[in-house]
Amino acid sequence: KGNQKRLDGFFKVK
Amino acid sequence: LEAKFDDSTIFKKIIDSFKDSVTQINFVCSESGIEAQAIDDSRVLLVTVSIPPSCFESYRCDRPTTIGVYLASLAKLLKSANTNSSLTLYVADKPDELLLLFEEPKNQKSMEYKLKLVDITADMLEVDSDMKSDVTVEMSSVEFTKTVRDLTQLSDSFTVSVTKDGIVFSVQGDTAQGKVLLQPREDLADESNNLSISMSKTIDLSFASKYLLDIIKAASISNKIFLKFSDDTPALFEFKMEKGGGVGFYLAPKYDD
Repeated sequence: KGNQKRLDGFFKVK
Repeated sequence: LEAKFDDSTIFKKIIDSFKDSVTQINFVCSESGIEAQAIDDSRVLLVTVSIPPSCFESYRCDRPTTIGVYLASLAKLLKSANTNSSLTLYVADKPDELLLLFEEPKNQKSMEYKLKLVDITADMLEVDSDMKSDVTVEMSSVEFTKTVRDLTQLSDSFTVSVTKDGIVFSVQGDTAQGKVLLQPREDLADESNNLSISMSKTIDLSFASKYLLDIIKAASISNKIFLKFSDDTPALFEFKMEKGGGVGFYLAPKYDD
């Protein structure tokens, strides 16, 4: 199973 | 801030539950309790902490205050916690240190520690705690912990899939593979063994095993865990405390592009 995603791709920075 | 836990181990359990996942954290204290959020260095795992006033024997916060701490240091002080002692957290108006007062009236003993606060500049992510999900599972945290421990030995990737038949945790290693199927159940004798699934569609997600091993360190907070999954989005693993609040972990998935 491929790539580890990062949370930045899903959540905006406040 | 002046906040007293009647049992000092409550705070110890909260801190121990994520001290190995992140190195530092800003506790944001206000009238409505203590909230915190921290992301791990790899930016894959986000910890959220909520300790509402209902968790304390008494709670007072006159002015919103941010308390930045190194978790390794705080965890050292909390080794003094035990179920016979209360713990009061004090922070002065101009915060540069956190005072921890442990009291054991029965043993005529009190312990006082001071922890230097640190200025942490960390960006906060906007997470929606009411995040809609395709699947919600509520299950025993003991069962979850055992499953994670058993399966992650075999592979560094851990897959969760949920269908109407139940929840399947599986791993595919180089030399071995494993699969655990858990179906909904209702244990009238011990409600903490219940497993319930509510879903609007099936999911199949993979995560790095090492983060799951971090997450299960929070299982001492609650005998239940809430899992929320949607396709191609971070999963939420949440441990809720009896008196409100709790610790949650948002974990980004792994997938093929």
